[in-house]
Amino acid sequence: GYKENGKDEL
Amino acid sequence: MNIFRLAGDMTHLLSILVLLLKIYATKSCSGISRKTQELYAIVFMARYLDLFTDFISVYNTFMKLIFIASSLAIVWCMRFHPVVRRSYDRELDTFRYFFLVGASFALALVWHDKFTLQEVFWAFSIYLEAVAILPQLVLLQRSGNVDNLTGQYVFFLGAYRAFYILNWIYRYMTEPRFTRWIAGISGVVQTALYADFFYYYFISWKNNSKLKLPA
Repeated sequence: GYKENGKDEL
Repeated sequence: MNIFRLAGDMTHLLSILVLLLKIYATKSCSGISRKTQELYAIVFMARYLDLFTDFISVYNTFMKLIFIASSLAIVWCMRFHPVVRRSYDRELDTFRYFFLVGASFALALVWHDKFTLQEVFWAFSIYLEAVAILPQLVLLQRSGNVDNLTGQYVFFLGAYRAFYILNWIYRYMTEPRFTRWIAGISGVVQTALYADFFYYYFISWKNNSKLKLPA
């Protein structure tokens, strides 16, 4: 999945 | 998701499992800094504010829950478990970590991706994680010999962020316009703080000797 603010990591 | 990030997440999970094993198997938390555990609990709660608002993937949500639950459970054990709490090195674990929290939050107010509550707390969690290991490293230096599980715990905890640095390099090279300056620079600082530990850990592994950090 992807998040608009790029915070797709742990 | 790339191999470096998966390796990083698995190494991070492994460090937590090793710590849980140490506390459960030995019913002792000697050599473990409660302050570092408390800082990590703050890091995860500040970083995963989006846990209930943004769904990224089952994996992402599952791991966030694991990290938050395990860090809180370890802090609870070290504070309230009748047997474990007795082995806490209270007089050695004296790092004044309030300054680490204050400085990280102040920096997050200045340097963040966007000035929103979630982004400021995310930056705060990144800066705080970079220095969260300091109380634990100070405790290791003071407590002389380090038991194997504690040494492995710190080693995997340091190694996971090194894998993340490889992940950011990989993403920077493969994804257009990928930049992650806050996490990248903080990640390098965080991993650098483990440098001397990694050195002594390697020496103890090579000589098959007990891990010992110079005071």
